[in-house]
Amino acid sequence: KPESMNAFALISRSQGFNLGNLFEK
Amino acid sequence: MGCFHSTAKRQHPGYEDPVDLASQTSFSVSEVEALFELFKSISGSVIDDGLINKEEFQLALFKNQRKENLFANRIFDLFDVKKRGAIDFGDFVRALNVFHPNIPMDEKIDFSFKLYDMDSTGFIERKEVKQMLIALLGESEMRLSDDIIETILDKTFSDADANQDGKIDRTEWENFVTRNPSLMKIMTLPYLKDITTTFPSFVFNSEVDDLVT
Repeated sequence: KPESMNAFALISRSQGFNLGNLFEK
Repeated sequence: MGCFHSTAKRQHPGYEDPVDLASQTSFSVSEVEALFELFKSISGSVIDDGLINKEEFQLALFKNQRKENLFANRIFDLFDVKKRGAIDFGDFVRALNVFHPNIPMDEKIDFSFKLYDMDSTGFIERKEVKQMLIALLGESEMRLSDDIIETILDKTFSDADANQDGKIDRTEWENFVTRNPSLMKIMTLPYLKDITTTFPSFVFNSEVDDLVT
Protein backbone atom coordinates (compact mmCIF):
# COMPACT_ATOMS: atom_id res chain seq x y z
CA LYS A 1 0.00 0.00 0.00
CA PRO A 2 1.29 3.52 -0.72
CA GLU A 3 0.51 4.44 2.90
CA SER A 4 3.13 1.96 4.07
CA MET A 5 5.77 4.24 2.53
CA ASN A 6 4.44 7.30 4.32
CA ALA A 7 6.19 7.59 7.68
CA PHE A 8 3.48 9.82 9.13
CA ALA A 9 0.69 7.44 8.11
CA LEU A 10 2.53 4.71 10.01
CA ILE A 11 3.30 6.88 13.03
CA SER A 12 -0.28 8.12 13.34
CA ARG A 13 -1.35 4.53 14.03
CA SER A 14 0.32 4.63 17.42
CA GLN A 15 -2.03 3.93 20.32
CA GLY A 16 -0.39 6.89 22.04
CA PHE A 17 -2.11 9.21 19.56
CA ASN A 18 -5.49 7.56 20.00
CA LEU A 19 -7.19 10.10 22.27
CA GLY A 20 -10.51 8.40 21.61
CA ASN A 21 -9.45 5.92 24.31
CA LEU A 22 -9.97 8.65 26.92
CA PHE A 23 -13.70 8.53 26.20
CA GLU A 24 -14.18 4.79 26.26
CA LYS A 25 -15.19 3.52 29.65
CA MET B 1 -29.22 23.04 40.26
CA GLY B 2 -27.35 25.85 41.91
CA CYS B 3 -27.93 24.11 45.24
CA PHE B 4 -25.37 21.48 44.32
CA HIS B 5 -22.51 23.98 44.45
CA SER B 6 -19.94 21.25 44.58
CA THR B 7 -16.46 21.49 46.00
CA ALA B 8 -15.03 21.40 42.48
CA LYS B 9 -13.39 24.78 42.78
CA ARG B 10 -11.61 23.96 46.03
CA GLN B 11 -10.46 20.49 44.98
CA HIS B 12 -9.38 21.42 41.47
CA PRO B 13 -6.76 24.15 41.45
CA GLY B 14 -7.10 24.77 37.71
CA TYR B 15 -10.89 24.76 37.74
CA GLU B 16 -12.36 27.41 35.47
CA ASP B 17 -15.93 28.56 35.11
CA PRO B 18 -17.68 26.36 32.50
CA VAL B 19 -19.37 29.45 31.07
CA ASP B 20 -15.96 31.06 30.43
CA LEU B 21 -14.52 27.87 28.93
CA ALA B 22 -17.57 27.46 26.70
CA SER B 23 -17.10 31.02 25.44
CA GLN B 24 -13.46 30.26 24.50
CA THR B 25 -14.16 26.94 22.76
CA SER B 26 -16.56 25.05 20.51
CA PHE B 27 -18.09 23.35 23.57
CA SER B 28 -21.41 24.29 25.12
CA VAL B 29 -21.60 24.84 28.89
CA SER B 30 -23.15 21.38 29.30
CA GLU B 31 -20.38 19.82 27.27
CA VAL B 32 -17.72 21.55 29.40
CA GLU B 33 -19.45 20.18 32.49
CA ALA B 34 -19.53 16.70 30.95
CA LEU B 35 -15.80 17.04 30.23
CA PHE B 36 -15.33 17.87 33.91
CA GLU B 37 -16.78 14.44 34.78
CA LEU B 38 -14.18 12.84 32.53
CA PHE B 39 -11.46 15.10 33.94
CA LYS B 40 -12.37 14.16 37.53
CA SER B 41 -12.18 10.45 36.79
CA ILE B 42 -8.74 10.75 35.13
CA SER B 43 -7.27 13.26 37.59
CA GLY B 44 -8.32 11.18 40.59
CA SER B 45 -7.05 7.84 39.31
CA VAL B 46 -3.65 7.95 41.09
CA ILE B 47 -3.42 11.14 43.14
CA ASP B 48 -6.63 13.02 43.84
CA ASP B 49 -5.14 16.49 43.52
CA GLY B 50 -7.41 17.86 40.82
CA LEU B 51 -4.69 17.71 38.17
CA ILE B 52 -3.82 15.08 35.56
CA ASN B 53 -0.21 13.96 35.82
CA LYS B 54 1.60 11.98 33.14
CA GLU B 55 0.98 8.62 34.81
CA GLU B 56 -2.77 9.30 35.06
CA PHE B 57 -2.89 10.43 31.43
CA GLN B 58 -1.17 7.26 30.24
CA LEU B 59 -3.40 5.06 32.41
CA ALA B 60 -6.48 6.65 30.83
CA LEU B 61 -5.08 6.33 27.33
CA PHE B 62 -4.00 2.71 27.67
CA LYS B 63 -6.92 1.53 29.78
CA ASN B 64 -5.05 0.88 33.01
CA GLN B 65 -2.00 -0.73 31.49
CA ARG B 66 1.07 1.09 32.72
CA LYS B 67 2.98 1.94 29.56
CA GLU B 68 5.70 4.43 28.75
CA ASN B 69 4.88 5.73 25.29
CA LEU B 70 6.67 8.41 23.28
CA PHE B 71 3.52 9.57 21.52
CA ALA B 72 1.39 9.77 24.65
CA ASN B 73 4.23 11.75 26.28
CA ARG B 74 4.23 14.17 23.37
CA ILE B 75 0.46 14.70 23.54
CA PHE B 76 0.73 15.20 27.31
CA ASP B 77 3.46 17.82 26.81
CA LEU B 78 1.26 19.73 24.37
CA PHE B 79 -1.72 19.59 26.75
CA ASP B 80 0.55 20.76 29.60
CA VAL B 81 0.72 24.32 28.29
CA LYS B 82 1.98 25.74 31.61
CA LYS B 83 4.88 23.24 31.57
CA ARG B 84 4.50 22.13 35.17
CA GLY B 85 4.14 18.40 34.60
CA ALA B 86 0.37 18.43 35.11
CA ILE B 87 -2.77 19.29 33.17
CA ASP B 88 -5.45 21.38 34.86
CA PHE B 89 -9.08 21.47 33.80
CA GLY B 90 -8.71 24.61 31.68
CA ASP B 91 -5.70 23.13 29.83
CA PHE B 92 -7.66 19.91 29.28
CA VAL B 93 -10.72 21.60 27.76
CA ARG B 94 -8.75 24.01 25.56
CA ALA B 95 -6.46 21.24 24.26
CA LEU B 96 -9.36 18.86 23.53
CA ASN B 97 -11.08 21.72 21.74
CA VAL B 98 -8.49 21.47 18.95
CA PHE B 99 -9.83 17.93 18.33
CA HIS B 100 -13.45 19.12 18.05
CA PRO B 101 -15.05 18.39 14.65
CA ASN B 102 -16.01 22.09 14.31
CA ILE B 103 -12.50 23.50 14.70
CA PRO B 104 -10.90 24.92 11.52
CA MET B 105 -8.38 22.65 9.81
CA ASP B 106 -5.66 25.27 10.12
CA GLU B 107 -5.64 24.95 13.94
CA LYS B 108 -5.50 21.17 13.65
CA ILE B 109 -2.59 21.42 11.22
CA ASP B 110 -0.76 23.69 13.69
CA PHE B 111 -1.25 21.24 16.53
CA SER B 112 -0.20 18.24 14.43
CA PHE B 113 2.92 20.11 13.30
CA LYS B 114 3.87 20.71 16.96
CA LEU B 115 3.13 17.08 17.71
CA TYR B 116 5.74 15.87 15.23
CA ASP B 117 8.20 18.74 15.86
CA MET B 118 9.28 16.96 19.02
CA ASP B 119 12.16 19.24 19.94
CA SER B 120 10.24 22.42 19.03
CA THR B 121 12.75 23.79 16.50
CA GLY B 122 10.03 24.89 14.09
CA PHE B 123 10.86 22.01 11.74
CA ILE B 124 10.00 18.34 11.58
CA GLU B 125 13.43 16.86 11.13
CA ARG B 126 14.32 13.54 9.59
CA LYS B 127 15.96 12.34 12.80
CA GLU B 128 12.72 13.04 14.72
CA VAL B 129 10.65 11.08 12.23
CA LYS B 130 13.12 8.21 12.41
CA GLN B 131 12.94 8.26 16.21
CA MET B 132 9.12 8.10 16.02
CA LEU B 133 9.18 5.26 13.49
CA ILE B 134 11.50 3.27 15.75
CA ALA B 135 9.23 3.99 18.74
CA LEU B 136 6.23 2.80 16.73
CA LEU B 137 8.01 -0.43 15.85
CA GLY B 138 8.82 -0.89 19.52
CA GLU B 139 5.13 -0.83 20.44
CA SER B 140 3.91 -3.04 17.61
CA GLU B 141 4.63 -6.43 16.17
CA MET B 142 6.04 -4.83 13.05
CA ARG B 143 9.69 -5.58 12.34
CA LEU B 144 11.51 -3.45 9.77
CA SER B 145 15.20 -3.36 8.97
CA ASP B 146 17.12 -0.08 9.14
CA ASP B 147 17.35 -0.13 5.31
CA ILE B 148 13.58 -0.25 5.01
CA ILE B 149 13.18 2.53 7.57
CA GLU B 150 15.61 4.68 5.57
CA THR B 151 13.67 3.91 2.37
CA ILE B 152 10.40 4.98 4.02
CA LEU B 153 12.09 8.17 5.23
CA ASP B 154 13.48 8.86 1.73
CA LYS B 155 10.04 8.45 0.19
CA THR B 156 8.31 10.53 2.88
CA PHE B 157 10.80 13.38 2.66
CA SER B 158 10.81 13.38 -1.14
CA ASP B 159 7.01 13.89 -0.93
CA ALA B 160 6.87 16.32 2.01
CA ASP B 161 10.13 18.28 2.00
CA ALA B 162 9.56 20.45 -1.09
CA ASN B 163 12.85 22.36 -0.86
CA GLN B 164 14.77 19.17 0.00
CA ASP B 165 16.67 20.66 2.92
CA GLY B 166 16.13 17.58 5.06
CA LYS B 167 13.43 19.07 7.28
CA ILE B 168 9.74 19.90 6.93
CA ASP B 169 8.63 23.44 7.71
CA ARG B 170 5.10 24.57 8.57
CA THR B 171 4.18 25.45 4.96
CA GLU B 172 5.56 22.19 3.59
CA TRP B 173 3.59 20.34 6.29
CA GLU B 174 0.38 22.11 5.36
CA ASN B 175 0.84 21.26 1.68
CA PHE B 176 1.70 17.66 2.52
CA VAL B 177 -1.33 17.03 4.75
CA THR B 178 -3.61 18.78 2.26
CA ARG B 179 -2.49 16.19 -0.29
CA ASN B 180 -2.76 13.42 2.33
CA PRO B 181 -5.89 14.30 4.35
CA SER B 182 -5.97 10.91 6.08
CA LEU B 183 -3.00 12.13 8.15
CA MET B 184 -5.34 14.58 9.87
CA LYS B 185 -7.79 11.88 11.02
CA ILE B 186 -6.12 11.71 14.43
CA MET B 187 -6.85 15.42 14.89
CA THR B 188 -10.65 15.02 15.04
CA LEU B 189 -12.49 13.14 17.78
CA PRO B 190 -16.14 12.44 16.90
CA TYR B 191 -16.62 11.55 20.63
CA LEU B 192 -16.50 15.27 21.42
CA LYS B 193 -19.92 15.76 19.79
CA ASP B 194 -21.42 13.19 22.11
CA ILE B 195 -19.89 13.88 25.51
CA THR B 196 -23.08 14.88 27.32
CA THR B 197 -24.56 11.45 26.61
CA THR B 198 -21.30 9.67 27.43
CA PHE B 199 -21.07 11.47 30.79
CA PRO B 200 -24.70 12.21 31.74
CA SER B 201 -23.85 12.52 35.45
CA PHE B 202 -22.70 16.09 34.79
CA VAL B 203 -26.36 17.06 35.26
CA PHE B 204 -26.18 16.21 38.98
CA ASN B 205 -23.06 18.30 39.52
CA SER B 206 -23.99 21.24 37.36
CA GLU B 207 -23.40 24.69 38.80
CA VAL B 208 -25.32 26.37 36.03
CA ASP B 209 -29.04 26.93 36.44
CA ASP B 210 -30.04 26.89 32.81
CA LEU B 211 -28.06 24.35 30.90
CA VAL B 212 -27.19 25.39 27.40
CA THR B 213 -26.89 22.50 25.01
